[in-house]
Amino acid sequence: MGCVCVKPVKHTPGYEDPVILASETTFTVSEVEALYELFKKISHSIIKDGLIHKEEFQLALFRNSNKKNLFADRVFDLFDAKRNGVIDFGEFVRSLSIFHPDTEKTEKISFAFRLYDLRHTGFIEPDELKEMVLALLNESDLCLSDDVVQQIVDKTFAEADKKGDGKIDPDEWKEFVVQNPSLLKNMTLPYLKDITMAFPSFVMKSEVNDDEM
Amino acid sequence: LNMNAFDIISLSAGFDLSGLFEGSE
Repeated sequence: MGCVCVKPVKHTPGYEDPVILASETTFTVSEVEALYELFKKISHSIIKDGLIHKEEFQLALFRNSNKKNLFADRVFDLFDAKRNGVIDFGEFVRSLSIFHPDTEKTEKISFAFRLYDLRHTGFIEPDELKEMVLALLNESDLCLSDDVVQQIVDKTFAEADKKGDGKIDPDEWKEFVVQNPSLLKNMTLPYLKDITMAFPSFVMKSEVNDDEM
Repeated sequence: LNMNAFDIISLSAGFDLSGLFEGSE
């Protein structure tokens, strides 16, 4: 009697079951599987170890692996939840889920706060805010004098720092975002609404029917 | 300039994650 040898599917390090990831995120199982195709492409673009290194993240974002950008660094660091210098598949899916159009605003507000809390103090402070404005000016054609930048930072703090203690805490940030909803526009990626339709090349033969979930 | 500091920061290309998808199609 013969036997059937089935070659096991080889997954990248940090691979997690799409069913579990879908249950923990806004994505369906099919969407998680589509994201795995995207993840494999990015994670094999330079160092072919199945993990996304910062250079690969920069290459995907900017078509340039050497382009330094403070904000891309911050996004990478937040995606890298285990803080081991790379993004694995589970981290990739869980982080991108925050950018899904259907994800709760509170999650987006919290993620944005952590992005801006450069020094991980639990607050956004004036020197951090000024550093970020200067970093943006440095990467753009906008040219503003130091006095003008300081005025913008002071005015922003006057509006956001309701308690007047010189720093923006998570509650003040939430209130400020409610008054200025445009601040969350970067926190939503329409592409994620239905990644399997937007990127048909990523559609795989799924073993799990989303309707059965 | 009638923008708050966060509006200015949000203009950074580093926040535009659509690049992750566009380059992989």
